[in-house]
Amino acid sequence: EAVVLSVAAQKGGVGKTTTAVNLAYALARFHDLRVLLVDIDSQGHVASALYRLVPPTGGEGVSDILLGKKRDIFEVARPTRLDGLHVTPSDRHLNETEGIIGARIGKELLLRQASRVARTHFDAIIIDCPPNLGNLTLNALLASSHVLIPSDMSVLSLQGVHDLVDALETVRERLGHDVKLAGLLRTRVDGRNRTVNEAILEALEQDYGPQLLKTQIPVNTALAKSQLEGRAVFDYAPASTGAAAYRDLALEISWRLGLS
Amino acid sequence: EAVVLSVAAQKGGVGKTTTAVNLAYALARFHDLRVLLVDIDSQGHVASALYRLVPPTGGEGVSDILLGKKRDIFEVARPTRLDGLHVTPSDRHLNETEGIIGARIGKELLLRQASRVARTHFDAIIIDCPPNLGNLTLNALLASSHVLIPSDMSVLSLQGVHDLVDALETVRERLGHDVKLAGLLRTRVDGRNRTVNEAILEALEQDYGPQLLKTQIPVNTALAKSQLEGRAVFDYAPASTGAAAYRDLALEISWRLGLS
Ligand SMILES: Nc1ncnc2c1ncn2[C@@H]1O[C@H](COP(=O)(O)OP(=O)(O)OP(=O)(O)O)[C@@H](O)[C@H]1O
Ligand SMILES: Nc1ncnc2c1ncn2[C@@H]1O[C@H](COP(=O)(O)OP(=O)(O)OP(=O)(O)O)[C@@H](O)[C@H]1O
Ligand SMILES: [Mg+2]
Ligand SMILES: [Mg+2]
Repeated sequence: EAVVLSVAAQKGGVGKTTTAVNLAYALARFHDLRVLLVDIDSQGHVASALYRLVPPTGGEGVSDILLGKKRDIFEVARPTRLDGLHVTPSDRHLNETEGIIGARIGKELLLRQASRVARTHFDAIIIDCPPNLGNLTLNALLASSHVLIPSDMSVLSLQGVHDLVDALETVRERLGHDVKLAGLLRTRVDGRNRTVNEAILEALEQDYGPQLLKTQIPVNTALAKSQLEGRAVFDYAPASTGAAAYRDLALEISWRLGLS
Repeated sequence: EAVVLSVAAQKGGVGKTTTAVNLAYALARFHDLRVLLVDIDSQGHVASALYRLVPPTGGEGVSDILLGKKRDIFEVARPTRLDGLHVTPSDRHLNETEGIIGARIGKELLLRQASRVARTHFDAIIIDCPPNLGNLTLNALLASSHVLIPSDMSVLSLQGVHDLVDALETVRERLGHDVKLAGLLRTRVDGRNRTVNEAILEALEQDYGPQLLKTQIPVNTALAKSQLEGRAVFDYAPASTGAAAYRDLALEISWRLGLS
């Protein structure tokens, strides 16, 4: 059975997509794993960040799964130019779909039920989530065995981390689904901002000590540039600090989640 | 009648809250305007970014307005330590509230109807929006005379700008509400990333030429630090490039919108 890892954070712009894309790629390429990258954010940034790897989608996306037109995310998974990496893209109707499923009984379990087949075909499934704790993120949490929470070094992001960790507690207690916190990932760390970094690190260590991942992702323009080029950072700038950091992250995650 | 300005962008982390907070403050302090800052993002970051100015809220927030418990945003507007600036805060139930109002007839008009009184008491109302184009952002657009769209210099943010501009078109044509684009604001501009900046600037100029604001906001740690301190950047670091840029923005916006 696959490890299913949601990359989620309520705060916008903290590096969820950048992390989901580069982590999925690194696990497939450097750890020889069969990886499925699922995009449940209606912005659809997984397909744009990797546009040179993922053939243009024919319209089918996550909405077809949530609305029951397709039975499993495996049916909408597309191969990419990297062996071992498949992508299930988002689609433009996902905003409307979220509204439509809102009234359904068991609305938060749709993605879990629709990933049974995929879980037998892949070693790891990575889910890129939107910047909120709405129905789509809830679906991802209930379909996941683990959650990775990126946070930039800001006080605004920190508050969102607490809200999400509380939501995980609710998922465990009220919905009876044991989703583990794979860890908290510090992102966009700018070495020049010592005072802010120290203040935020202290708060993160105090609240999440052992769950704070050792790997941190520095501010590195190669990450943003690689998205402009539609490639993973490893292809665009293999020697960059961003590529090194996401390679380290893949190693740490594969070790923590028992993948290899 | 007040000018009502939504600060909106589908992309997360592009500086919506940083812009709404510092623009509202600058209009009140440097242009002697009566300003109301409304937070319709359930993250509630307006209150955290200005925590030294805004007394802790007694629980009443935007949800009470959308659910009809309070008739006007004026009833929930709180004075701050800056003369001329009031804040209508968000609240923790706003996520649920968005789901509840989803099924109501005329759900997108609730905020507009609930701001009639406030519009007669203020010169400018600034609304901080969440990172999506859901019911809450739609309410803000329909309550607004203008929209300001922040965008960082990234390809992912650019796509979201097109979606929002399309949504404004739909609001005008289908819902018959004439909301004007006040302008596009370049944020988090890092002078070191010349190639990415040029590529994004070219795309923005091509698509939005005259609507691209002259003012741009540089990357400046004083902006993030001022939030850690709970103050507007003008109080925390009046000589910083961030403070200068937001002062320029207030000047450009007050001129473009005929405020003063
Ligand atoms: N370590 C980094 N160094 C430099 N730029 C980065 C880094 N991580 C992310 N970025 C850039 O910051 C922006 C935000 O990152 P990203 O879009 O991955 O965040 P997100 O959390 O997925 O945003 P959203 O909330 O909109 O989904 C992007 O333009 C990305 O290129
Ligand atoms: N010009 C800037 N220079 C440096 N840091 C900035 C700048 N503008 C914003 N920031 C920081 O970047 C982060 C994102 O900004 P902000 O929270 O205002 O964006 P947002 O669009 O409101 O995010 P969300 O989508 O989560 O609502 C914050 O931590 C903020 O302090
Ligand atoms: Mg994203
Ligand atoms: Mg915000």
